[in-house]
Amino acid sequence: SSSSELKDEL
Amino acid sequence: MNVFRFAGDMTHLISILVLLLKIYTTKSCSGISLKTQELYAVVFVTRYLDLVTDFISVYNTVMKVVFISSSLAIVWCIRRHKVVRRSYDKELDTFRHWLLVGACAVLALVVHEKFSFQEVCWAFSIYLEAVAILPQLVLLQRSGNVDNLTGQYVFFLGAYRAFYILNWIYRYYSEQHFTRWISCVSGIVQTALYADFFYYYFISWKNNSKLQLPA
Repeated sequence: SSSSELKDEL
Repeated sequence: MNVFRFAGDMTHLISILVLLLKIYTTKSCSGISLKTQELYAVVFVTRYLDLVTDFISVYNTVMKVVFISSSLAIVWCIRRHKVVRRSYDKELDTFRHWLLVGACAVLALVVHEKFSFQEVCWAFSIYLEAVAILPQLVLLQRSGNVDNLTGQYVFFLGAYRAFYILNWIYRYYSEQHFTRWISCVSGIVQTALYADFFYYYFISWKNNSKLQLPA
């Protein structure tokens, strides 16, 4: 996973 | 969204509701660490900067807004509410929490995935969340007796972290999703900090007695 991937966890 | 992730978010939400319930019904914040609450407010504000840059889902947005606003409201209550603030255990809540903020800021500047404002803030918030419970645990240990709602508040916070770890394991096997290692390591540290508390919480639950932490 790249760091530009959306952070879907809270 | 899997069942572990949802259970984690819900126990997190329940912990905040339990804390608000305690403050609202007893008009008291005794046993609650303002330092920990201030750290959580910093954690949420720095982590959810993406509220204005990315849209993930309505659920995600609502939860972020709830976490930011409830943490700020709790800090406001303990500091400013004319009745609640009188019960604040100021002399027991002496943890030097700004040292944690400084240490996590330095760590985030050194260890991050990408050197951008948002990514460094995100890493900082992850590190700070891992240790934010420390002033609260120290306060509980100093005061010895823990009232039911405060005990439940810390219990649900710990449960939230434990569910998140199960969620990462589940995602790894079901979606081949790799959780960022910064989250993983910090999350494991954070959950481990509750181990001692959980131990005494279960003993008191088993014996049906009041939660007491050893000095």
